[in-house]
Amino acid sequence: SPPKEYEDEVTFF
Amino acid sequence: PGLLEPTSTLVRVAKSASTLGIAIEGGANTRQPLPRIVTIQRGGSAHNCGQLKVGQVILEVNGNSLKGREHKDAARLIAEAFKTKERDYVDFLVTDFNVAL
Repeated sequence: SPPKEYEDEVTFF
Repeated sequence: PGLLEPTSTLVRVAKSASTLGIAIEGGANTRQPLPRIVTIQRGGSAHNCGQLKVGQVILEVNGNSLKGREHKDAARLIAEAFKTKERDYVDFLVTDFNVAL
């Protein structure tokens, strides 16, 4: 299976 | 440096505001394998520092490599670096080249 897609994951600090 | 040799820069961000004031995207197992800065908020510590730029890729935080860390793990490391009372700064090793070293 393809790797998980986290491209849209953005974290603000 | 040569054309294919990325340059990295150590940036020390003083904790001059109550927030770090950056946003990152990416992490291991994504198309952006090392976290990239996507936002720098005005008034945050990073903005006050003046040396971090949108688009830079973060290689290390306080000497800890972000290579192989998924987004949440990299984010936790950055959050803890800002939160700790041990230092009044956070050291970022960044590169302007969008590469996985």
